[in-house]
Amino acid sequence: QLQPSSSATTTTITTNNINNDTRNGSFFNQDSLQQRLQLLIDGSMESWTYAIFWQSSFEPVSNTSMLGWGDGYYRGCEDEKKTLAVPGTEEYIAVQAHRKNVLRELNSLISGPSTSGEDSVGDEVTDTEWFFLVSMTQSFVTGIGLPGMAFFTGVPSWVAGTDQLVSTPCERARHAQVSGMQTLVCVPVGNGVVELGSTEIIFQNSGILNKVRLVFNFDVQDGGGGGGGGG
Amino acid sequence: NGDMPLYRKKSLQRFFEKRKERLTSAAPYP
Repeated sequence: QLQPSSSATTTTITTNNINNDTRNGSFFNQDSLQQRLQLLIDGSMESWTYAIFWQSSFEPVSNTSMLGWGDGYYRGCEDEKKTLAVPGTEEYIAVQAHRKNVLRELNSLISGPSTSGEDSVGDEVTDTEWFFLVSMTQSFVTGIGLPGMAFFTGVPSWVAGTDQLVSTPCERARHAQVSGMQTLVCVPVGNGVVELGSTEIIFQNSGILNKVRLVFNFDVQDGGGGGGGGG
Repeated sequence: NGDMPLYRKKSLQRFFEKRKERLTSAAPYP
């Protein structure tokens, strides 16, 4: 069973920890968020696999500023068949069985049990899809991990290449790498962080950074949330 | 199900919709 973790918290994707999430809604309404995320990467010259908005919130019990799931858009990638396990092996079969079970449970939670007899999950669940899904359960203490650090400092982080991802002191970056991602970018915006991931190596450029800030209606000049402000 | 926040439920719904589109489409991604 895969047990991905962030630098701040360890989570296993189950329907329980999704049900237990009691955070407030997003700063932007979610339809707007989704449109912005799609606009960012569908119209991009670069092959971004997904975009996620990490929403900041304050946890009064622990007196901690956190980043948690706000919304995400999974676009997919050309190499969808890449998997951690070798196809046909026992490990691969077990991994796929686990992922499909989780997807069926999640699908029945939001849509109700399938009455058509049709398998709601279908084809294999790729590593990149799984990485994206698991992200919905994750959170980061401000200042910890790539998203947390970007939010805390107000400075975007851009990590491209396997070696860079592996050597970054962030469990999410390492999990991204083993899931097939080669580029991870975190851009602080007013009330959170926009994260972009790609299975291709995309070198740093100001175009996408400015586009994030424009799409999220943020100052195009340098600067950022700095721990919770701005926007 | 009643405890699942709406924003997360919507994220999952969109994920499943897009996944279905990808699986049924000849093109693997936009």
